[in-house]
Amino acid sequence: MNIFRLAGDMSHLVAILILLLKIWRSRSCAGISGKSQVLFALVFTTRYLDLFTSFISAYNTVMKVVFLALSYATVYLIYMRFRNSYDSENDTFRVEFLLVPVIGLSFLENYSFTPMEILWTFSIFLESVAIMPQLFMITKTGEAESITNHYLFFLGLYRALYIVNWVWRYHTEGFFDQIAVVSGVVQTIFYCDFFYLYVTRVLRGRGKMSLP
Amino acid sequence: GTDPNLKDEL
Repeated sequence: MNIFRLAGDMSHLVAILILLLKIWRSRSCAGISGKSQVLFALVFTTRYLDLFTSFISAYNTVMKVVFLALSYATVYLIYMRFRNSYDSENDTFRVEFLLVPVIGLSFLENYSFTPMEILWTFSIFLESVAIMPQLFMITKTGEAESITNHYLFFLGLYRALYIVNWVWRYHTEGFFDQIAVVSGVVQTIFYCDFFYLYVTRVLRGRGKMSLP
Repeated sequence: GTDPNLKDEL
């Protein structure tokens, strides 16, 4: 474990908590893409199947349980608890356009052709595009509340910190996980446009920000 | 390098 990966995991946790608490306290999920949250729950489900088969560390196990629980709680709030505030007219991204290529690629490009490895690869590729429905929804509604922007900022920051972690691990222990690195770079690139707008607008107190 | 199959990252 290194400081970059720890900071990344904390940024990820903060992002998930920001969104969950926003929905819970405002008792509304307006402007939130339920599809993205379902995809994230699917990412954690397919990536953390080894939760019961391999023990890495207490931190690793605890964080997996926390991420699974919080992501399913978020999906529950959106589709069950506060479903009448769910904005289904604007959450119209065709997720099959993401799932089909990701499933195909995870069968083509993986470390070993075993169910666990293919599911892990699927989760890595899916995570890189899981935010698309949310970004699409923001372009459709024309703006995002500032709290949603903070969520996106920490979510994008988490994988950017993981990239630094991978550089660090490559130079200190020769660790190189090609699938995770390539996918993580693609994922972070999707946020670049948002990062620019976030820094130039949201941090200047503009509150609402609209993606082009 | 260390084995990427050792999934020690979240």
